[in-house]
Formats: sequence, structure tokens, C-alpha cells
Amino acid sequence: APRGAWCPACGLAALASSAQRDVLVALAKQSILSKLRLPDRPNVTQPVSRGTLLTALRRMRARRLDTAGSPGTARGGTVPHAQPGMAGQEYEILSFAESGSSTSRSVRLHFRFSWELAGSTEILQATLYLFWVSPSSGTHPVTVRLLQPDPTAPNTTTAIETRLEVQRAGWATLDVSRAVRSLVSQGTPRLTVELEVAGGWGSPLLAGHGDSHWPFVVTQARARTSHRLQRR
Amino acid sequence: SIDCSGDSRMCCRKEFFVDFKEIGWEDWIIQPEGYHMNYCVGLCPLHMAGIPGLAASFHTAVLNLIKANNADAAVDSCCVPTQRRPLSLLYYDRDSNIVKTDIPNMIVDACGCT
Repeated sequence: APRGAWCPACGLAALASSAQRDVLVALAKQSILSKLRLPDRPNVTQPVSRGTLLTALRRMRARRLDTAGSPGTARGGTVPHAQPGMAGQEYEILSFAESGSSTSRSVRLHFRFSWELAGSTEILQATLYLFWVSPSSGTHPVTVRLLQPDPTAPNTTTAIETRLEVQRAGWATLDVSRAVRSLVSQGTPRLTVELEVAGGWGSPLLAGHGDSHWPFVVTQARARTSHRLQRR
Repeated sequence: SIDCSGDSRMCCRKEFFVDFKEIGWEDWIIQPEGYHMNYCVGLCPLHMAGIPGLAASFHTAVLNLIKANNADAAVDSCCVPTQRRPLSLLYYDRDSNIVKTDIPNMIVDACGCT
């Protein structure tokens, strides 16, 4: 810049105040969208109810505190921490279930993940949250199957099968990191969870649309950072 | 760092708030209600170069070297952010998932001359 003049970066000051505001708002929009890697603002077609969202955020926070309080003891392990200054931008992604087919003994839930981040992020952890209904006395076995689309066939294949014992009503968590990582590596945006009960119990879930006990998956991801060294 | 006042033309931090409701973004950004963008504006005469915050930077050292060796080649410095913090967002993505993230260096807290 010539001596005594404004810097090139401060050219904004020369604009009229209304034009200045428009430029700044446009800059703010562009900046936020580019940092979130969004080509345009998303159109929200199925907003989640406030109660459902608040419940999910509280559960996430409670689990984070539990994990922080007892390192290494939480099921599924703790989230690895990067060295200061080396970590990429981190994301926590909440995916709520879409209900699928169900019978008297089984319930299917579908989760669709965010794939804008898939190519350039690593999955640190993914946790499935389920709210069990209050069963009659005693323990009740539930078989949880994580189903993935088979790239070579029209059907799904069982990626993981786990048997759980439900003893009381309330929230339960299940580590699904491996299944989500596998989906990401295959570029498949959908995970199906099948819950099967032994019989006579009915649906194991207390859930309905708009319900604050709706199942969800929390995925923690981190943007990959380039470790390439550059010589100047 | 100095916040801009009416009469000063020196390097300062100008506050600027983008209200998400005003720009029609409140349907996909759940929190916060707006973005404290802020920016740096104002004159940076040569004697102000390197203050505050950037005194030890590589760029200041180069500038000082130029100043010391050739006064005619001296250039004015620029008013730039010297301290920034992240913007925490909770928003819907294109698949109607809810994403929570901190975008680094989005909010200007302080300005200074390079």
C-alpha cells in the first residue's frame, strides 16, 4: 500500500455502510460454509424435536463425563487424544434412527450417516444409544445385529452380532465404531440395526417419532491432517 | 488491542454480528444464534508495526531488517487479527444429521499492526 494509505485488506472501509454490511454478511456466509465443507446451505426437511435433541445431547455429555472419569474402563475405549497443535477439526455427529420393518420379535432401525466428511475424516468412535422399555421381572436377552449392505449381493450381511441382557429400563450404549468405520471405508451411507427378543416381551424399545427416547448414534470424527513437511 | 471508536483512524477491532435469523439460517444452525465475526480496520503507520502481539514473529523480523537497511523501501504495515478463537456450531447437515464442531480461528478477539 502507498505510505499513509489503507492496507489493501482494509479496502472495506472505503465502501458505503450498507454495501459494507452486505459484503461482510456474504463473507461470513462463505466462510462458514467453506469451513463446514458445504457447497450450499442444507435444506432441513426432517427437523428433530427439541426434546429429542436435548435428551441426546444430555446423554452424550453424561457419557463423556463417565469416560473422562474412568479412563480405559468405558466399553469401547476412550477417544484417542492428539498431540496439541497436531489435531484436525473434530466433529460429533448425531444420527437419529429411521424406523424400518418390525415384527412381534424384532425391530429394525436404519441410520444414515453424513458422508460429506467421510473422505477426509477418520472415525474416532461411534456409539449406539438405545432406551429399553421396562420389562417384567428378570433378565431379558436381546440380540443386536448390525447389518451392512453386501456390495456383491442385493441383501444385507451381518457385520456384528451381540447378545445383551436387559435387566432394567433405561439407556444403554453399544460401541459400533468398527461397523461405522467399515461403512465409511466402503462408502456406504447406511447402517441397519436389528434387535431381536426371545419372545413374549414385545418391542424392546420405548420409541416413537418425536419421542425423547428415540435411538441414535453419536459418531466422533476428526479431519485428517497432512503430516507433510515443507521446506521454505 | 483497541476496539474501534468513532473518531480514531488507527488500527482497531470493529465488532460485527451476523444474526442467523436475519439471514434466514436459523432453520439449519441450531446454536449459536449468530456469529460475532468482527474484523480489523484502521491505519498502521510504520512506528506502530510489530505491536501488539506480533513482536516476535518472523514477519516482524523481516520488516525490521528492511527498515534498518533501506529506509526508502519501508512499507506501511497492515492491521490484522492477532488473537482469534473458534466458533462452536450445532447444525443440521444435508442428511438431516446433527453435527457439533468448533471451527478454529473464526472470531477475531484482538487486532494489531503487522
